[in-house]
Amino acid sequence: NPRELVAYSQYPRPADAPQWNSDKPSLKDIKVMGYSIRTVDYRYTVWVGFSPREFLANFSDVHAGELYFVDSDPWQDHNVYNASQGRALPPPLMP
Amino acid sequence: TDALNVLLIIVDDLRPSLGCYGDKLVRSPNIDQLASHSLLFQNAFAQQAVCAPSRVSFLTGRRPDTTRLYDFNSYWRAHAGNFSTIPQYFKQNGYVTVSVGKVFHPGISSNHSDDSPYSWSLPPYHPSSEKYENTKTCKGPDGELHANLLCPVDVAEVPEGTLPDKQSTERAIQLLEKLRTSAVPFFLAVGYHKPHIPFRYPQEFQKLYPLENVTLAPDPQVPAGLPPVAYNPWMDIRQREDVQALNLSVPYGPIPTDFQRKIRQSYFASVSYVDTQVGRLLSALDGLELARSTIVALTSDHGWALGEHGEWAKYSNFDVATRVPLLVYVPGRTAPLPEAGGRLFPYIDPFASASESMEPGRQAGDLVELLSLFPTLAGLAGLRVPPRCPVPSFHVELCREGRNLLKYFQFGDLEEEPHARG
Repeated sequence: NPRELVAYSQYPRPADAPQWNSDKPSLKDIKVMGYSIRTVDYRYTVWVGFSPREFLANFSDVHAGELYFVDSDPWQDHNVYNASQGRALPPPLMP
Repeated sequence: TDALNVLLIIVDDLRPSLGCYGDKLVRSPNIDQLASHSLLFQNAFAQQAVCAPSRVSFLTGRRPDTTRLYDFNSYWRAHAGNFSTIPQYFKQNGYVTVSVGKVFHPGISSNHSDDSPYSWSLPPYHPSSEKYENTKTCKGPDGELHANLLCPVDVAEVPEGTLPDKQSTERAIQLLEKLRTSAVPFFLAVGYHKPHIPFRYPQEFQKLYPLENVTLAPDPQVPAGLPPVAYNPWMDIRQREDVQALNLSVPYGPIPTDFQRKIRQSYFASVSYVDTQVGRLLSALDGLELARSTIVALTSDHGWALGEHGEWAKYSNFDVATRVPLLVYVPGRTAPLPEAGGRLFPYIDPFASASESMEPGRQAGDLVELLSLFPTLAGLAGLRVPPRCPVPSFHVELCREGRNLLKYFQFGDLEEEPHARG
């Protein structure tokens, strides 16, 4: 089912706020990793704590989230992640 | 049937701002022509929107969490695992593999060798004029030379009187002429540098995009609900002299709207310039009668934000930074074999009157990942598709984390073509 097809992307950050090396942090400076799940319907991203020594992402340490629905918000300008919290997320969303 | 050759074209930082992806402004007739004979994936995404991590990921078929390359400072064979690459796999299967231009990201991430000798049969070629890319060769309004972001040039005046991508095209054509008579099939990867910054392109291409026709991004403001961690502060373009002179505030800018339109104008002009290079390369492939025996794949390592969400460049998880063009031409499968002497890819001049709209080729709307390039090219060339990776797979040299997309290439109407049966 095309709706179940998923494309994953990720991006590292050195801090929660933008800073001089936010675009290209060196491995040792990575503190947060943004993991995105994309389907034809939405893009869901969680920015979680990341340890560059263990190469481990901590999905219970969520720094921020993004959720955009393709049909109603094709340019991804209206993040509804916070509004979606507290409601059960569809299974494919669970990392 | 003889094994199919493979021509892999990687265009640095190219977002799907192309006619074949529905862009009404951009002139990309040669890539559009390729698309008309190809399968076009409308929703293909990179696994990380920055050069080296994305390239190592799709060339090894492993996710960044497996290559453990999120920056530019490690070589996967030493740092994560001895993962085979697409060219290496073809080389091990009897192909002559050759690299021209920017295929692997240069430097540590490819062992300062473009991963030679593992991946390549011959020493990789890098255009000599690349060393001037970031030097002061851009004529400013003051008539002086600067290291600018916006850098339309008179090619006759730049050092060596040429540009890297022109040299890469010339070299690739020479190699095709040599490889044409080779007894074994070839895997030729050509990496174009543009439209990566600086936007240094032949100044005549600017005429294709008069500023009055260039709009701002549809959503140029930083969205209210965007978490600060998600925002990319586009620090790289700020280092260019013409952007520095704007004295922009960090991290959110904004860039003055007239300069935003100039950036977009130069990005599109760079795309049209690269389109002409792709056109010359494909026309040579055709002229050497290799179009009937060569798979052509064209893609990019990630997209590029052109002001959307108040962002520029890549470095984020937004679709504009991760979505890439992905076109695959398979002779006799995505298009009928060209008649003897027939032309599939005649060069099209983007300056000629707006070329009649190209007949679209086959399209697939399903989401796909750049990771799938490895298994799919292997399968289309008739090689054994590497097995799925176990988790974790650091200890496994040959496996794939991406889906094999071969099922999208099963078209009933062309099945009788010999290569299709292959």
